[in-house]
Amino acid sequence: TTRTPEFLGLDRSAALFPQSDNAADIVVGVLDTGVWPERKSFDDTGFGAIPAGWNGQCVAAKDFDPAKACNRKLIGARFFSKGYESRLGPIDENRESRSPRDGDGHGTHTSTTATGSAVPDASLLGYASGTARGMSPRARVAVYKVCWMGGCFSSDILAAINAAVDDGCHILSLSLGGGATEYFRDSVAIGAFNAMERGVVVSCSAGNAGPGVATLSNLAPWITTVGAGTLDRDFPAYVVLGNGKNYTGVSLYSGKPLPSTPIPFVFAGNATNSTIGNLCMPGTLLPEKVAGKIVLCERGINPRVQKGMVVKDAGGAGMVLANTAANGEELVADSHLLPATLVGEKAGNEIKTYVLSGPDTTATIVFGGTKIGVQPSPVVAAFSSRGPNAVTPEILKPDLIAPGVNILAGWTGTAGPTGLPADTRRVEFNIISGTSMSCPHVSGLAALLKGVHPDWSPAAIKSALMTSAYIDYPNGNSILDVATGLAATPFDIGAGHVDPPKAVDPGLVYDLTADDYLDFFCALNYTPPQIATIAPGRNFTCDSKKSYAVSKLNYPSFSVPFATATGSAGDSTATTTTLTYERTVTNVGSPATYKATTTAKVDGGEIKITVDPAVLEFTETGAKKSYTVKFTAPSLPSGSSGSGRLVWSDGKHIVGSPIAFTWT
Amino acid sequence: AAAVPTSYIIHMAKSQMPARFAEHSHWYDASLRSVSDSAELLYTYDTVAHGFSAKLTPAEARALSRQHGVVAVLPDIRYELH
Repeated sequence: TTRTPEFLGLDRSAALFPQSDNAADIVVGVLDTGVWPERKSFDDTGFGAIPAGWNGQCVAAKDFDPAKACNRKLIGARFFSKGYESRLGPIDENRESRSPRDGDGHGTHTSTTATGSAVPDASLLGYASGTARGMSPRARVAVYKVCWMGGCFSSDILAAINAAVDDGCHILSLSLGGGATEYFRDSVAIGAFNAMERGVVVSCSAGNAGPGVATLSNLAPWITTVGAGTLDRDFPAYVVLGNGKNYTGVSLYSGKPLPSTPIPFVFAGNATNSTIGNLCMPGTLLPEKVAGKIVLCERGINPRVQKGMVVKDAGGAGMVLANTAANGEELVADSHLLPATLVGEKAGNEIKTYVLSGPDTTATIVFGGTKIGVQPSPVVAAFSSRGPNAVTPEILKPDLIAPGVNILAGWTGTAGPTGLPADTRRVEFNIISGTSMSCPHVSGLAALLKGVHPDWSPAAIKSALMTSAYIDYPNGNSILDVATGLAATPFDIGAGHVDPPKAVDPGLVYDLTADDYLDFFCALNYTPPQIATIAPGRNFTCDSKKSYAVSKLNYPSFSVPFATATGSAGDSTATTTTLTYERTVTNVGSPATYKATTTAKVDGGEIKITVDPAVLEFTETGAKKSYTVKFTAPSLPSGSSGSGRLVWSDGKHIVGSPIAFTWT
Repeated sequence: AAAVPTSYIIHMAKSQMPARFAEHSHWYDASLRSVSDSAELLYTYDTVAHGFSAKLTPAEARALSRQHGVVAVLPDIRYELH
């Protein structure tokens, strides 16, 4: 977060987000691995009294003294381990703290990303230096430790959400997830629904299972589901081969450099007795073949930093780690314990060709420090999970993307930056990647919006973040997906990349209440017990006389799944299908007249989009207007897809909704 | 495997609490005790869910799912950090 506030335009929009007492009244609850409270990011200088409505606790434990740990910034710290311990046995307190204390680092990273106080001169071993600050530095934070060495269990997560809502959190940030499952079986979805019903915004990570299709977690429409993109910052490390060719990779290595003249360079697959020696798995490298040399390893199976450790333990002098097709050109930097760099698939293939060209190949690695202004940015991270929504195809997920690659934020005091047991380095900040990192960016931004618009519902805040998101670079080209090198689709980025200065004044919002979601459950044909599981406070039954449809849920984006028509011979016919969606927008700006424009692009067919009415006139703030959208498309082969966009604009505001088309 | 206890989340229909119980937690406990004398209650949920979690054998979980007021008995699922 030494770069993301600038990247998100927060430095240019101080007037839009006054750091007032409003912001200080907002509490962000972070469900994660706990907190390292001694970090400067939790400094409470300048904070007033804890908000009157706060009911939370800072629990005492052997290594957690509330008097020292909590303050006017970190106002809550609790842990939930009963489910974990019932499944895996008592916590081994020699290995992890039975307390809110974070022995992992992940929770300290996410909580400081969302709300960390400004810390000047922050860096990781000199990399990414600057002032680190959370997205909402004036918000308060409460941490709920639910994740332990063996994982995070739903009974603990549900207990923590329950506590966080009771405590008085306004925003919940969950950088965790499970598989795609029906909402009434998903404890995060159940907890989030009832939190939402009480006005709490719930932001969750989309998952790191990309770039495969339908790999998302946290699919419920009342959750804000966040994918990950890059910043305009990089950490170049150049591979210089003995043949004179150079390749650019990334690294956060900060120790003694390699000689500037190339040294022997070998392929791990030729320095092993294992059939998977190319992956540099533990115990697979032959020391006599790698000692004093740079080793080319390939990505996959075991963690990147562990591969470096394997090379180091075998006596290697350095490592070039090459992406394969699974990761393409995505470059994620690591603070390896030996000189090492990660290169993309194309460079990796060329380097591999060179290292296999003879017995006397050589190389060196030159570390380039921190580079700012990298373009294009953002690009969608290959690891970021992708749609379509495997539970409800009519709801587009992810909702949006935010920075999640090479993010600097606070870290634990008990683990090194690689997290490896052998890493004895201790750092105040660490640089890591994942949708876990993008989620708290959005949580912090939601806190900012809540501070400016305390009366907005969770759905309105989510809508503002989504409809103001951007999908193009300033030059007009579409945001790219690093996994393909092509323009990202709505299944990759949802509504686009978050743009907080625009989100604060979105013009129109697509609002939703808990009642709207009850209709949504009826549209999904949920049974009364299933509805009661999600919405236990309601004695609700679907009305058999009422027409329910998922397409009526007032969502800020559109996912339009067409069924492929088949003829008697099983081939596609030339029939067309029309699907109608209903939406209602609420004017949260001044009186204005909005006009609709649409675009659509589908290979192999033409889609007709009709918006009725195409002009909406608002004479007062708070007024609501409804419209319908008809999508008429030919039958295309199953697996076909396309994208489009519906934009309402009054000339000042751009209220954009992505449209994703699929044929199944 | 049928006898090995594991944790479950039991969702209850709060409105169906029999009149003889003064508090929901007493009802939850009685429901649990009706299928097991020894089952360990982990949490009660009152705000974002209505019910409780407990360590049960699969057979006890099935028996509990047939109790009055129980709307769902869900296995405790492991989630992962992203």
